[in-house]
Amino acid sequence: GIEETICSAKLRQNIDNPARADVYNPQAGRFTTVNSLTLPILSFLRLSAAKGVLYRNSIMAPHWWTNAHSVLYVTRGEARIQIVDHRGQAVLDDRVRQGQVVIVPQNFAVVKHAENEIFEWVVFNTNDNAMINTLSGRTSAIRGLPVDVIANSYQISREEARRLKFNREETLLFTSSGRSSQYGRV
Amino acid sequence: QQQGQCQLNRLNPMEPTVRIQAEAGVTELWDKNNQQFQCAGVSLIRHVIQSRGMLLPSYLNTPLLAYVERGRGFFGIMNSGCPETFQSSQQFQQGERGAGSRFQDRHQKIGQFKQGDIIAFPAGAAHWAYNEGNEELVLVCFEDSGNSANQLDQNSRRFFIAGNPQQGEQQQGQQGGARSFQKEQFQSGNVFRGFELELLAEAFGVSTETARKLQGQEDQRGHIVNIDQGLRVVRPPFSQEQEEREERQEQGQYGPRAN
Repeated sequence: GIEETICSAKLRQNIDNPARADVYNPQAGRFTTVNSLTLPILSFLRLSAAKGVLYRNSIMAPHWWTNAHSVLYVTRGEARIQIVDHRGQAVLDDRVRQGQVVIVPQNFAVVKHAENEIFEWVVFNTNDNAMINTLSGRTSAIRGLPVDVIANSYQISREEARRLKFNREETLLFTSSGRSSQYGRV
Repeated sequence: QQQGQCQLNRLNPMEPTVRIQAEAGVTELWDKNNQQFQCAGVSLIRHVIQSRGMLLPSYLNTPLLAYVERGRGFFGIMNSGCPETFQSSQQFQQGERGAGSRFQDRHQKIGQFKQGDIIAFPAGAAHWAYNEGNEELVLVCFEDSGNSANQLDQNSRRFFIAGNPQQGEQQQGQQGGARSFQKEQFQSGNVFRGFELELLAEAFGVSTETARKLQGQEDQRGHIVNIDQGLRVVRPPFSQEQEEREERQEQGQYGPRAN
């Protein structure tokens, strides 16, 4: 086998191709990542990237990047984005549209909501294997908690805790009923 | 003194300077503004958790090492995407459905800790801890904000994902006190607070009432809460005696275990 060295390193990978999606929800959209596992040269750069597409009336789960800052560049459409810091303050609550850039610091919680049109963006991450932790959905931190911890953390019944835990089966991209867009504050 | 240069020609022992009181425990902070901490790029906090007290789930932008100075209990770390491998069996429940609802749950792995243990918490991984013993649980936590895993500035920031930490009562120590930034960690809301209620309800597929509970505005308990009835989770036997008893039972069935 030929050892991959810098000279013969693969330098390019397309992330627009839907067939390369890592997360796909036919009703809500897709999310494609490129990191040092799929493009080894990135381990030298210690950077990674991702492409997201959210269909109209869809939500990207509230999440945080556990090990990287994330620079988001909108390539199409518009969405409402909220970013929350460690004090629970919304440091950004805005409609972001094509051509704009938003910086999401490491660990800051983010939610994106494509209300009236499709929303497409690219992210650049300051870690070659940037990881997302979600707050809702099947692979979320909340899902990982015991029911009792949830019930006691939020002072709710066990039944309510189960609903919080299990009501969303999707992992990252959700369809929305559009209820929340009526209350948008922006 | 040159800009940014450390002054290490005189060192001195330090006491915690701030105490943040909560319903079932207190957190003491060493003043991170102190030159010695600044130069080392670290901060130190000590959680003293009452029996049946739980430190609410949160995550940090720095890796954390916790030393169990006293007591025992169990903890959970939510690693993104890891499966819920601690699970009560489904069939078992079916059989017993008639006998009232049996405890059923599935969640990520739970670890046990006891005095003398060191526990490692990666940066960005949400975690919680519970005092299962009858005595106070004392956790001395070392936060390495100079670590390469922290991509923010030199301040470690704790993001609570539950409760209303700002309800903690703060008491000042003798020496001045930690910089407001440090105290802020335990005196602000949880991350759900900043999201719009409707969007939150959508994201979880629950009612706005439940979403409001997520935000914890009315929660008066602070960051360490009391769980009267004790915490029920799916978990293997934790105590050593229990484990030895089970092992003996096994031997009884199969004879002494060959070396």
